[in-house]
Amino acid sequence: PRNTDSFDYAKYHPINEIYSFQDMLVAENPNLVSKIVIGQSYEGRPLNVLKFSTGGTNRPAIWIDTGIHSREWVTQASGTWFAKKIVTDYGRDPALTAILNNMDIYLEIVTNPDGYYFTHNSNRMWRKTRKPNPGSSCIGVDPNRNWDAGFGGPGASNNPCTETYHGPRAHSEPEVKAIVDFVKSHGNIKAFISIHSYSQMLLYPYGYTTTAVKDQPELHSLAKKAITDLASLYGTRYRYGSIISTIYQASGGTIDWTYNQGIKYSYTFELRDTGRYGFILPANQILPTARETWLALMAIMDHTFKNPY
Amino acid sequence: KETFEGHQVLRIIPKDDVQLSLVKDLEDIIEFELDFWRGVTHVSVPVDVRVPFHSLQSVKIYLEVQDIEYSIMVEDLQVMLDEEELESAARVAE
Repeated sequence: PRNTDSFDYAKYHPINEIYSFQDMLVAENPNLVSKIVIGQSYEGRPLNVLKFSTGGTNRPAIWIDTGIHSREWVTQASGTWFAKKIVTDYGRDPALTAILNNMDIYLEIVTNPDGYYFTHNSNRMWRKTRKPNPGSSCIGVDPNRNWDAGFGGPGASNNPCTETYHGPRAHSEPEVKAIVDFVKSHGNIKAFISIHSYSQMLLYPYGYTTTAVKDQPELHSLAKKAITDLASLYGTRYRYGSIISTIYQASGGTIDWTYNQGIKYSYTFELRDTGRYGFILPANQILPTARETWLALMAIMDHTFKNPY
Repeated sequence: KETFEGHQVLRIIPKDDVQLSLVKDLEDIIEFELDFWRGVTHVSVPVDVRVPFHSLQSVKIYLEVQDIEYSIMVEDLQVMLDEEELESAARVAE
């Protein structure tokens, strides 16, 4: 495609096409979008983060990532659509314009690039990173069990051959460490949203303990508002709640760590579907999934903007 | 390129805590090479698991012997993946 208007958002793209989309979007919107490389994956791919900013320095910010589990293709595809939606709606949608006039948005679309490349070329079912595990013939770590939040506890595996292997130590994976370092150096992120599929759920911390987070009432009611807005488009039904009460115990999880860093509005999405297709969601569901999810994201971002802390 | 001919995705519905723990035990049988798409959570909440062809019979016997209800969510994973590739190629052609 020659520009991001003619990019086909209704299909799954290999990593090189997503990278070139990101460069096109930056080139087309130099006053709104920039690309930050927060690090490199194990195999040396850039960890690209799109920054949407209308100025200021170190403004309060919102972080969104997709594709940390590489086989969850509808998330990277939705992230690509979100990027275009932000530049299209800025200046048109009053709510988004107000957010961007006061906050920055960071969007990492391909959070696990080695895994994503591997799903396109070798194993469509690949979920983890691609870093070898010393002493084992099995490769990769579950990047959503590798964070320093209940790390190594129940709800992750210490066997490198399993899908939920937590890794040799917290933040051992460069893809995870890069986000950790970015969040710590930025220091002013107010919402952190990590997007997975499938199951149709909106989850907040904790996953590693049954202890309720101190902001549980607010996070719960905001989640309810978000999934209500999501359902308003096509009637897609989501469940919501804390990770441990809604699905299962999961230790070393992303948003448990971000919440413990003081980022109150920490959420994980599990997008479509509930299991008819699972990870092999047909491409004709990308756009409806992205559109309905955007309504929930806007609810969370709007609440974050209007409730500074 | 890894292919998945004959792999099935089973949807298991544990009826009670005993069955929940029996399904959880499946996670530890490494030789089955199971890939839990949706992990074990609570009673009556679906567990989705991709079962390689070589383990299918053993896993189904395990479930049926314990009277654990399951259904086949994906008959043949490779068929679905082929369709995904075809669809993608068709869009590129378009």
